[in-house]
Amino acid sequence: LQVISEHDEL
Amino acid sequence: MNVFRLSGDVSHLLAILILLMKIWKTRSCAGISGKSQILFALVYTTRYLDLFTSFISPYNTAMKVFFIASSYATIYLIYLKFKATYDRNHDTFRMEFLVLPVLVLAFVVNHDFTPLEILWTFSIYLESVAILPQLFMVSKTGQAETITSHYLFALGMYRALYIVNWVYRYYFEGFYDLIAIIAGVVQTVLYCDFFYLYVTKVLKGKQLTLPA
Repeated sequence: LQVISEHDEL
Repeated sequence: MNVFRLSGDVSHLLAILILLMKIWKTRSCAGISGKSQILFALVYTTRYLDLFTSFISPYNTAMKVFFIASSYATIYLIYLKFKATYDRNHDTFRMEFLVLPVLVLAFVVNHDFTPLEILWTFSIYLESVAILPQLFMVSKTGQAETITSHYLFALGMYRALYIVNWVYRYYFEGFYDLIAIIAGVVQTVLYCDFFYLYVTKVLKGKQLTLPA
């Protein structure tokens, strides 16, 4: 799965 | 940030405030599943560890702190302060049946095999099933207090609104996170029969009763 750099959602 | 995600967060905040108010005002946690609250505390603790490593915005930080603090405060109220009113006999869902499979899945399906990312993934998967002990308890007791049904409605709407936020972000930002989306859909689907009962009964002023 693609790497999500930073989770900006709660 | 978009209006769907913001209203989702507000709905989540509202749910937590309704629950705290219910327990504090009635000085009772009757009908509330302590196990679900323990799972929620685990969800926020494992998801918001990035509180110390990445700063998104004051809003993001404030909400994370509130969700963590309020989840532990709720556990304190249920298991310590008002433990005499905790309905242990009806809160019997086996948490390990949720935590273990979710833990395995987090190691298998994730975006990045790093500690923080696996904990975040575990948290996302766990949140999608964390409400099951509570829904199980409502089905076991066959009814729920009206205030508790408002809590569940607000909590269910929070992730339903997040789904709209993900659709919005896909079309307008080209952003999507399959793990969060699939878990969010599962989470919202689990509320469907409750949503049906809430709309057809509670909104008509009736007591939320389930066919036992």
